[in-house]
Amino acid sequence: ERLFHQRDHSDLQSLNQHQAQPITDPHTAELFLSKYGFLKPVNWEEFLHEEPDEPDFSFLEFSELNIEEGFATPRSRDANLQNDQKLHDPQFITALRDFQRLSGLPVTGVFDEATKKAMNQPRCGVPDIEAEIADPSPNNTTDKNMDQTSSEVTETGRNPAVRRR
Amino acid sequence: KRHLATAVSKRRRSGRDVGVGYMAFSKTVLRWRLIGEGYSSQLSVEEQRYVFRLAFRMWSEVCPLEFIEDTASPLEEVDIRLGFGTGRHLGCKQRFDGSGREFAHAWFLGDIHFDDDEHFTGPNAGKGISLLKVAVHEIGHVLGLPHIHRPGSIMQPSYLPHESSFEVDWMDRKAIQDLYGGCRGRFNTVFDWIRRERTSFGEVVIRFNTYFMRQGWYWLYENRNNRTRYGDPVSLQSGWRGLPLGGVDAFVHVWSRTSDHVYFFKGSQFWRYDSDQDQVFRRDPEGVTYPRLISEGFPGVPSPIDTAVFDRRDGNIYFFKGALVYPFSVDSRRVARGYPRPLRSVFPPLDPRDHPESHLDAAYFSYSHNALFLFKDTSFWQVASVRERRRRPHLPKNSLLPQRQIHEQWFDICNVHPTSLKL
Repeated sequence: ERLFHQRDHSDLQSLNQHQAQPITDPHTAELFLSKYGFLKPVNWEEFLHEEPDEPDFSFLEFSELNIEEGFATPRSRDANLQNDQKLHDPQFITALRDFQRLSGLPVTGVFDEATKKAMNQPRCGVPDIEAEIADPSPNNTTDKNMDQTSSEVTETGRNPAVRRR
Repeated sequence: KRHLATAVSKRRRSGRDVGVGYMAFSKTVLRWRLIGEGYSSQLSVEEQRYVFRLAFRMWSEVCPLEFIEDTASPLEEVDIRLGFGTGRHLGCKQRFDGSGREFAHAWFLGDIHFDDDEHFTGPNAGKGISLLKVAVHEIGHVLGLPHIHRPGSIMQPSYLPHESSFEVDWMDRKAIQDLYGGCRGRFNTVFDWIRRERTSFGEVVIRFNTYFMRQGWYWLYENRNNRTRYGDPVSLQSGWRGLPLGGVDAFVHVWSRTSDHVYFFKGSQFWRYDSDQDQVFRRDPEGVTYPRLISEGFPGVPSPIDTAVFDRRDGNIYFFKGALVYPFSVDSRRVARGYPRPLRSVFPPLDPRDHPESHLDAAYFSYSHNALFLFKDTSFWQVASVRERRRRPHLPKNSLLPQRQIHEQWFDICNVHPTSLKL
């Protein structure tokens, strides 16, 4: 049972003390920008129910995760060097500016405190910028006699908000 | 992927220009389920299901979609599956990151995953991450909305804890309606209910609210906000005690120097409503018991009626049935001489082809618009007012201006699925 002292469980302690790795440096910022599509549009629909490409150790859950994500290992010298180079990488700067613009922050392209704080906000995991969904034209994936599943969908067009300039 | 590809069919919505959003269900009733293996360990199962029922209802209140919680059908018949998990979860390739940052994700075909490492709380808990707010956001994705980087949008990617109560705002409503269209439908009656209230200083003030009734439920319409009250529709018996459960045919407010009576009509009977006690009279101050037969209270008027409206200018109640109009004089207690007459002659069209002809749904005098409207199906006609005729003297008396769609003047009057009516 999770530890709590208030009758309404409002002070529920989380069992696992597993915290998401905060965004602290350009490297983790780059992972963030990549995950949410600011470096390259994400084909989000591809991510559902893909078979995991490595053995499923979910029952191990926390200790394995820490190791795998590699944040806990001491930072090597060249990682620092890489961070500095990232700060001047045009692609990184452009992605940062896009993020700052969408987040209503001053568009500086600089990985400043306000940007860091915005990146660490609780948020939805769906990317902000998705790749255009491939257009399975009716004649090669669906034919008229196909039984419609209960989830018929129609596309009404591309979302201009996610179009990259 | 194969399943995904076979499940997806694409049809470009005809006549719709491209708007916000990219994919939409072409089904209007969607089934959802909180997956048994994916219950949260932080809230009781009932709390979780209640929050999700409310979240789906909030979308249903602003677009033509209806949602049913389906805990029995085979899983492939369930359109939207929700579940909680931590780290690697529910066969999903996207691993959750633990407490902080990513709290949930969703896909347009219907899967929503919540990170159970987050501190999710019930509505109005005032702390933690509101599961209701996150659920409404993720359902927005399932329905086809992307992230919308607009302050106040429920589809903003980041969670803003300081917003205590939140609703689907105007722009988000337009976004989802751009995918699914606006809410259309017929109404049994539409009326402005006027009542006296006493201010804290003891002054008597007269207030009114606009109501739309459809079968056994109703909406309060907030004219100044161009939308229905948050949380409507509600069931008729919860707000109008004593009225027939299945709804009414007409509402009439006889408001003159000598009389201030509110009546509801249904079938062959009518009730008088006690606006002070907010319920129907069983026996009114004059000793009359209700319900009464329409033929007794309004001799010469047939029943059931289609609708009725009181005209303060001539003191008549205009009863409508079929293609005929029966003006009933409240003072002389009888149908006016020379009536009934055809609707078309009493309310002549400006354009001969643009007229409701018969079987009106509602006749509604709006104090907000200071105009009389005739409703039929999803259209309405405004009766040319005196002011209008002063501007355009050639207009015949009570002529009907060109018809318009109800949902283009009164917005977002949407059904919810009966199973979520009681939320």
